Amino acid sequence: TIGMVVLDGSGHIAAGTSTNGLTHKVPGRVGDSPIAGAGAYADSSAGGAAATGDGDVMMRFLPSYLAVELMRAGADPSAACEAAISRIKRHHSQFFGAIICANTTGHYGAACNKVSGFTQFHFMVSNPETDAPVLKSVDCL
Amino acid sequence: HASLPLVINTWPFKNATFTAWSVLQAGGSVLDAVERGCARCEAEQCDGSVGYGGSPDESGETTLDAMIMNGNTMEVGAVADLRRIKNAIGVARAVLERTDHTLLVGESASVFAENMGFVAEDLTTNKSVNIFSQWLKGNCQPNYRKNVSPDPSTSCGPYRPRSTPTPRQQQQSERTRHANQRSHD
Repeated sequence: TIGMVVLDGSGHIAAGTSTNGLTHKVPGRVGDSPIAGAGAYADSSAGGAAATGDGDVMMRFLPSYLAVELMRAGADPSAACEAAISRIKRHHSQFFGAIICANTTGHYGAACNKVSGFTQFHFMVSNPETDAPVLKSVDCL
Repeated sequence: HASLPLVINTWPFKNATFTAWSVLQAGGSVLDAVERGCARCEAEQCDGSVGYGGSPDESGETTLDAMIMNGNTMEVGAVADLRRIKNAIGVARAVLERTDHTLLVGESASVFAENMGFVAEDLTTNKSVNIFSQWLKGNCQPNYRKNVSPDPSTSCGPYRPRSTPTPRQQQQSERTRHANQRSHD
């Protein structure tokens, strides 16, 4: 799955996702990716976020919406991402998932839930400082 | 690291980031950047979890989900369980721009896509056929069914409802094994 958040120089935000879902899913199963607020969310007055992982679990908690609303309330993107992951972890300690967050000023962050074989989450960033795609990573909670 | 514009995406999909960034630099909109960036991943089948030929379902078919959201207008276009159309994010954009709806699903979403000029083609590849074959040979493991008979942890279907539910704790530990860095939303 890819989840993407884009901001232009004026602070306009868009977000998107694309996926072929989980392997061996029951036919007809749909994950979090096409659900606004779950797979991704964007509000140019607050920020954008995109989630990835086990959509069956993650879509129940609307993590992208939660992260954007936390940024609207003043949380920095890393803290917003961490809170969204922690909210799910409270109910599903072993869920597989991660989220990226960006606010209206171009600050960004990410968070993930640590499970066996998944202790770091990698994501890509491009902005005027990098002027090219740069690989970033975050240690999982 | 506060600077604009910004492209950020999940996983190390560098070409998708590059494409979205290039669209912005060329004067494209944020929606254009998201659509083209995600479409790049669909075409390249990023890590097998995006686009055609990946993540076959129980019947061996690849289906696609995609969504695009405009943070200025709060408009959303999305497709789910999309069949036979490779450019899922493009169809999502078409839902946003050419309907008053938010989410189209399944066979009807594919018909909508064809009507909007998207090409219908088989999403199966040799790789997805192989993944499906190995799954069948391995007694259909891993498996997302529960509370059915025969036991989905050891047997393929067809399945029928079973009266005795699996303990919740066991369900959660099985769940953790299923979704991973090679199989995710």
